[in-house]
Amino acid sequence: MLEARLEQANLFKKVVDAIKDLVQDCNFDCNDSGIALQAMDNSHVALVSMMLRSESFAPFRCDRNIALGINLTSLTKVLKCAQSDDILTLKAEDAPDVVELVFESAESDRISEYSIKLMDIDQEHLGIPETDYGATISMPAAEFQRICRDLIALSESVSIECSKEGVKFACQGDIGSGAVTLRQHTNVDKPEMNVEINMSEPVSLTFSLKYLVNFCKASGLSNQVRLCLSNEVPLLVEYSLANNSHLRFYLAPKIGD
Amino acid sequence: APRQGTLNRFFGKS
Repeated sequence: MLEARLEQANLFKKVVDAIKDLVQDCNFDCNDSGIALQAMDNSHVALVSMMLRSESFAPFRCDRNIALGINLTSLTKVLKCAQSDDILTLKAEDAPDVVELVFESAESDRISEYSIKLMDIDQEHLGIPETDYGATISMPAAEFQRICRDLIALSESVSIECSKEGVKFACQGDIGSGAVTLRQHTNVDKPEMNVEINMSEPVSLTFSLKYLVNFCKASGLSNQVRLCLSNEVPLLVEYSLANNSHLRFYLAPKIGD
Repeated sequence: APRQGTLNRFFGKS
C-alpha cells in the first residue's frame, strides 16, 4: 500500500497546477524511492518529468510499485478543496481502484477525505538519455517567466543563444523584434537573483514560446530555474524542489529556417 | 519559418 504524507499540500497543488495544461491523464508511479510522473503532451513536443522523492514526505510508505492513473482535471478539482496550509496524505491499496487524499488542518481539528477514481493509462515510458549540455544557465525563475511572457507578445518563437557575451533571448514578429541579454551576475545579498552561465560550446536554438510560457507556471515552486541547452537537442527546463525532488520539462527545438 | 520538431527522435521507449 501507499501512504505518503506531505507537510504542505500546497507543494502538490503547485506541481499539478504547473503541468495540468500540458498533460491530461498521467500515471503517478509510486515505489519506495518516491512518486514519479513522466508524460508527453499530445503533440509529442514537450515532456514533463516529475520526481517527488520519499524524503519529501514524512512518513512515506510504499511496499510495492503502484501506478496511479489520474486525470489531472479531476485531481485539480479535489486539490482545490485543500487549504494551502493543510497537510496532505495520499493513500492507495496495492491494486487500487481509487486514490485517497486526506487534508488535515495544522491549526484546527478538521480532517477532509476525498477519493478519485483511477484510470487505466497505457503510458509509453521513455528513456531520457544522459546529456552533456553545451550550455547551462541558472537564473531567477521569475526573470525567465518575465522574458517569455514579454516576448510572446511579439512572436511565437524565441531564439536562445548562449555565447561568451552571455545568453540572449531574441524574437522577431510582425510588429517588430525584441531581445533580452543576460550576463553572469552574482548578488551576494540575494543569491536567488544570481545568473550563472556555464558554457562548453556556443549554442543557438529556437523554441516555441507557447510551451515555455506554459512551463513557467512552475515558477512559484523554486526561486531559480535551470536551462540546459545543446545544439539540436531538446531544451531542459528544471525547477529544483526540496529534498532532491524536481520538476523538469523538455521541449523539442524548432528546426530549419 | 522554422518548423516544430518532436521529442520522438530524441527519447526512445525504455
